[in-house]
Amino acid sequence: MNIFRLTGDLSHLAAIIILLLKIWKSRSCAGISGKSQILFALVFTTRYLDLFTSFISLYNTCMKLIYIGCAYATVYLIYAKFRATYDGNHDSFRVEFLVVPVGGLSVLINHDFSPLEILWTFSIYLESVAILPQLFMISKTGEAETITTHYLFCLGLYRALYLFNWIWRFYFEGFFDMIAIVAGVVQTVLYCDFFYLYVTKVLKGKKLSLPA
Amino acid sequence: GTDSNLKDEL
Repeated sequence: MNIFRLTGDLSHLAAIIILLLKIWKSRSCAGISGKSQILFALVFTTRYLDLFTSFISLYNTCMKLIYIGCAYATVYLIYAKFRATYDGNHDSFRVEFLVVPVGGLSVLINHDFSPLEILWTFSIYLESVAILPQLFMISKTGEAETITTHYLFCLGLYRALYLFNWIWRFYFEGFFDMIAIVAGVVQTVLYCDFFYLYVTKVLKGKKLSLPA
Repeated sequence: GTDSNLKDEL
């Protein structure tokens, strides 16, 4: 555990909680892509199956349970409790264009051809692109609520911090994982355009709106 | 370096 890893985890946790609280407090999931949230629930489910097979630490187990629990709670709020506020017409990204290629890639490029290992790889690849339906939705409506941009910033920052964590681990532990690194770079790059808008607009007190 | 899984990460 190094400082980048810990702050990355906390940034990820902050993102998840911000989104849950935003929906709960406003009693609305307007502007939130339910499809991205289903993909994140799928990511956590396929990655954390090792909860049943191995124990790493109390921290590890607790965080996994919190992430999974929050992911399913978010999906429940969007598709059940506050379904009337869900903006399905603008959430029109075709997720099969992500899930099918990612599934194929995880079968082809993995560390070990075993069910758990393929599912872990699938979760890493899927996480890298799971935010696309949300970014697509924002580009379609041309705007995002400020609280939604805080969520996206924390979510993007998390993987960027993990990149520094992996650099740290390579130098101090001689340890790297090419699958995670390549997927993590892709994931972080997808946020770059958003990071730019966040710094130039939201942090200066303006609402995030895209030119028509 | 070793190319192995980051199973201790989240």
